[in-house]
Amino acid sequence: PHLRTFTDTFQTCKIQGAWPLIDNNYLNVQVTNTPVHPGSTATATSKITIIFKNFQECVDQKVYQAEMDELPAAFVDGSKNGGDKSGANSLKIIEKVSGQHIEIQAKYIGTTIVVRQVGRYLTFAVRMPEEVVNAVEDKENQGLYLCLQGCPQNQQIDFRTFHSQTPETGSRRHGTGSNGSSFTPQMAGAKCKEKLPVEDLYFQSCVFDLLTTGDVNFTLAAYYAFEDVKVLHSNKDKLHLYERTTFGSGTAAPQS
Amino acid sequence: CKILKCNSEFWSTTSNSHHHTGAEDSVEFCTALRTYAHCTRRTARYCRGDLAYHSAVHGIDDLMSQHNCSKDGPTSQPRVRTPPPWDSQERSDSPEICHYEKNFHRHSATPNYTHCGLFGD
Repeated sequence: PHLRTFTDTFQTCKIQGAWPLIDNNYLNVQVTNTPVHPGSTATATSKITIIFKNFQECVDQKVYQAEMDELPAAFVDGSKNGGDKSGANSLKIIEKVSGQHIEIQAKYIGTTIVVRQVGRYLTFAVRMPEEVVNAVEDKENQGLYLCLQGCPQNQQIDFRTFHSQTPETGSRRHGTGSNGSSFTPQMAGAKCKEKLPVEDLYFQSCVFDLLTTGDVNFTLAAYYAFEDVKVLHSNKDKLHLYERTTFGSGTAAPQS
Repeated sequence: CKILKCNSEFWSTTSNSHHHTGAEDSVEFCTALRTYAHCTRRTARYCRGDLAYHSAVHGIDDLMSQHNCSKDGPTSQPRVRTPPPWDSQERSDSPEICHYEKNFHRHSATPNYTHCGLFGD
């Protein structure tokens, strides 16, 4: 999947299996990514688990879980708010589009989370105060979590390697199915431009996804990811990103 | 930091009771202490380093120990208060601590927000 971190770095990662996105005193978010085709290194998010930790007289511990083809508008206990405490309504789930789009408002920590199902896979976006992001008991021993530290170097995918190949070798390299070779870079670019007219990293991600999977739903995933950034990001001058985060060995990634 | 509010609520509650001699009074006193402790915890975020706050926290521990009060147990019912104007759209019983932005604004400048997103393949 493509990751935009709290510090506006942008990466494309393998991160197959379960990975933590956020882990602080108030909130824990974990995602599970599965190969888009059997044996493929390209993965997409198939499960998201969000744990809101018990907080004073505001909320009980609440767990939200979304999986492929199951995007509930309630916590796993069936409730839609923070429980029985006096401030319970400072945490609530709002269904935007049934089975496709939910928003979780956690007012007690100034946080908004958006989860969508686009095509078969899930997308995640969060707006969170810096104070909450940095609220960890033991900062020295804080474990890895992707929204803050980004993906480990060995999990990052180099766009340059991918783009330097022909579509056919590209699809073989990524192990995609027959759909993977149905788009040429030109066709993918044209398709993505319909939804993402600015050739930023969202556009590039869209092209990458079409070339690796041939699944046009990923065009919408990139489109909605950008729509979410527009709503959730506090700096409207930083919505579009053009420079990919530097790569593992320290070499700079190509600009758009 | 609103520790003085906690202090005054505690003294207001206990000054109305008797001299804490009987078992019933002791139960009431422990309940008031737990409520006081609860109130100090609510202020903890903004009272760090405040002498009155730290005194209160230590004082509560001492009093709980002296009166053999359990830390777990009933607390006093929250008092009905007139909601401030900014609470007019919210539940009247929703504590201020449950509104991050309103809390934050009273103690600092506008909070800085960050964003994180994950999508695609």
